[in-house]
Amino acid sequence: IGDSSVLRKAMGVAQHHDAVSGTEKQHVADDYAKKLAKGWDRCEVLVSNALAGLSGLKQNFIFCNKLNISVCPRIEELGQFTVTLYNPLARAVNVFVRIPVNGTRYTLTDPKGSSVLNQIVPVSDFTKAVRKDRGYAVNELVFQARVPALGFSIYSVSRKSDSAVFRRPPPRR
Amino acid sequence: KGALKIENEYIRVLFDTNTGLISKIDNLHKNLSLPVTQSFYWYSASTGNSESGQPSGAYIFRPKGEAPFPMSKKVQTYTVQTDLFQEVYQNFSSWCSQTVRLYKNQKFVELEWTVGPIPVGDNIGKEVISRFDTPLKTDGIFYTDSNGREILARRRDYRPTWNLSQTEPVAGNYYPVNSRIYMKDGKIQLTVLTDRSQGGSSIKDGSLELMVHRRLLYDDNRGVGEPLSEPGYDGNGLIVRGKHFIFLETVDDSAELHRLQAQAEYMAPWTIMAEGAGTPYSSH
Repeated sequence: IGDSSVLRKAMGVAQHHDAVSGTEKQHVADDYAKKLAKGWDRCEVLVSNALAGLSGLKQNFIFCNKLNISVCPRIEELGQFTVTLYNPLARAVNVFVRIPVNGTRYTLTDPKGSSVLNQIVPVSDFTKAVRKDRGYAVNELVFQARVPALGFSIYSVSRKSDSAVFRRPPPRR
Repeated sequence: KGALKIENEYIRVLFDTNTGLISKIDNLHKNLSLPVTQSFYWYSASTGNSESGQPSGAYIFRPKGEAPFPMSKKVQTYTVQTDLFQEVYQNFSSWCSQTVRLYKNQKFVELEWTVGPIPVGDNIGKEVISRFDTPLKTDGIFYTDSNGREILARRRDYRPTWNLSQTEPVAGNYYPVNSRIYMKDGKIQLTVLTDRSQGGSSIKDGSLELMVHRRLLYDDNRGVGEPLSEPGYDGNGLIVRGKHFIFLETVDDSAELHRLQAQAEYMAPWTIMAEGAGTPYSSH
């Protein structure tokens, strides 16, 4: 059962001026983080239910909370997956999406079934250093998506055979 | 062989051949050009001095001197250029790096910085800033926002409601930056959008700076009772990664760009994955 009240309460607790300004003791900061993480866990279920209800498709949605460091172990190896983009703004937006993957060639289709230009690039050395590379994705899939106002788009991704090996462009010092 | 550069339909960013730092930004549509040097610096945190025993801490920002230390005078770079985006990777030190990114058709430059863990083995607390230096004549005026609503003009060493005797030339000019900071002359405006609240200032004319990370060794005696030194997941110190979005525009046209982009950033789309082929879908 999805439930937003856990996150709502955690957000309520984090309204304290110490949480806003970062002047709390470390163990209190840790506690705020724990409460917020637990709140988001329950919201993931809520969002999954909402997406399934709105689209009429029942799927096991995967939430990747570390995309900023190119970490999402549950999709990196998949041959086929979908990317759902929900736009909370009241106007349509174009966004660039970066997904960690291990393949080197993918086909991508937009909600109308049309092919979408995409790029595979290696994860940067900086990102590898941050995540102390523990077997995480080696590449990123980058594409531009359009998402309608207050709505969502689903893009489909399929891995092609890795016949062509990606070569990093020669560094320019 | 010539200066490293990245460009799209709207923006061109040039890099200094010797230092590897950003050296110039051009707005190709408006024919605007501004020499901009962007780099990272750190202030040495005060532990108190003869004028005041106040150390820098969780509540108080108080650098030891007015001049921050450059993270690096020269950075190693490499570039990745594709049909969708162009990037230049800059390595400032073992604990500071940045990706300068231009996506296709985007009207701003994206800087993705990664800072930390801040080393404190030398027993010096450090407060790290990203600074943009330009020749803009700003007469001590810069602008910061309050949650993107009211933009307030800030004047260096000045308060509108009392006669200020400035005792802290750096900290006394720092202001909260909830989502943006900018400076302008009569023609050009340089705007920096942030992805989180930070402290920021313009310590010299034509210069903007934002504090991106800090790690301190002493409590500031304001109640928290411990130094601000977050351990991170492995106990070695926190690593932070964030973004700054840079707009070079005319003064008249800047607001329309930075307000719309700030909305898009604040309410960025959620990305949710699912296994399997799925069915194409777009809601209305």
